[in-house]
Amino acid sequence: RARSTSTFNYDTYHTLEEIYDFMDLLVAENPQLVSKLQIGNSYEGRPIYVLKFSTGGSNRPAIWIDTGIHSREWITQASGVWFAKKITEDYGQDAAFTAILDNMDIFLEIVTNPDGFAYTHSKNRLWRKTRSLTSGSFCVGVDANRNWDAGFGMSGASSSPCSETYHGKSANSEVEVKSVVDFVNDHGNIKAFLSIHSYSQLLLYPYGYKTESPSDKDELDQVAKSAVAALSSLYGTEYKYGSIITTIYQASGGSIDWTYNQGIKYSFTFELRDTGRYGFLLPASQIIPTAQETWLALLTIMEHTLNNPY
Amino acid sequence: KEDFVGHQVLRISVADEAQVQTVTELEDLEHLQLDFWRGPARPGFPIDVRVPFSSIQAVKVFLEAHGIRYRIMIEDVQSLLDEEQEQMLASQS
Repeated sequence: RARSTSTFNYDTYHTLEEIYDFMDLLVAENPQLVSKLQIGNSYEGRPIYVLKFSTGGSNRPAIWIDTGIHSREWITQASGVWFAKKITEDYGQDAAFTAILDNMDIFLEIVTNPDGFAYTHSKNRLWRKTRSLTSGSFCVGVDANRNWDAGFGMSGASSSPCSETYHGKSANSEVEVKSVVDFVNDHGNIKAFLSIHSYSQLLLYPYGYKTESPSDKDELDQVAKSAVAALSSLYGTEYKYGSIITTIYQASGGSIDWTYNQGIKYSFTFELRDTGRYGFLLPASQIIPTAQETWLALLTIMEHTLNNPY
Repeated sequence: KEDFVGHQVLRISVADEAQVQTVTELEDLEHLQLDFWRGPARPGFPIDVRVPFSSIQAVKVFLEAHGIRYRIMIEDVQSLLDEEQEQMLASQS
């Protein structure tokens, strides 16, 4: 196992244990900047960790980034690991990013669905959902991104426990979702919520469960446009952007619809690479370039959040 | 560990709403055990679906019978998974 985050191999995929070890290394190397919070336990009892990046203050305005809510989207957890290291490298070095972290905290949840992620390594690489059992069904798991209390159970999710988009028995039934909901509610000062998925190269904002435009549509569209331009500037990777329902399809019970309805204006979902060659099986050689280009988009959104307090 | 030998991922190009609807109906045929990597959305928005070996012939015949274009995005899912595993083991060593 890596003895430091400098020898950690960022251009390969890692197991849950290796990612959790990485988190501990990063905290140990940067005790003034990074701490590890446990926000709950998964259905199968695994700890759910969030890395907090803070330069002081108390309950500062914050930015939330999560990866891996759909466990088979391995490029997202791998990108999350790279983001974590990038934050510690750029603070104090990059002026724009230093300004962000001098005024805001960043919370990064790298493995949002630990049970599903462990299952992709042990039994089924293409597992997407949680691993919760549904009474009365032999099918397992809930789509954690259909389980939030925003249009829950409406069209755009399935009521069949065997479906990949099964919404679960009730909103927040999945402890992996409830843990984040409780954290966001307890913190109360999160200003941007960025949830990272793959694949199809999209940057999306609310809503997914209804056609009504968010009241901040123009601003969100502008921010998305700038973020996509920044992302594409590195390797020319092309993204589309827009609201979930107008850009792809109706999806109910999604995380950013709930966070936007809580008043977190800058709520976005990323769909990272690929365009249609590898799908969820993106080669490890594309981890770093994907993370690098995505970081430019994240920076754009974080800067906008910093410069437009609300 | 789940084995995906012979599974293919098809990229389906739907030309109109009727074709979107037709592919959506496929989604409900549970015996085909289709796994939509990118679900049916709208014309011009590609649909990616993993098809188990046992269902490939039926799905291709169905698409061709309905004049719905597709291409094979991944010839054999298991071979990509094997490559991924080898890469991880190589990097660990």
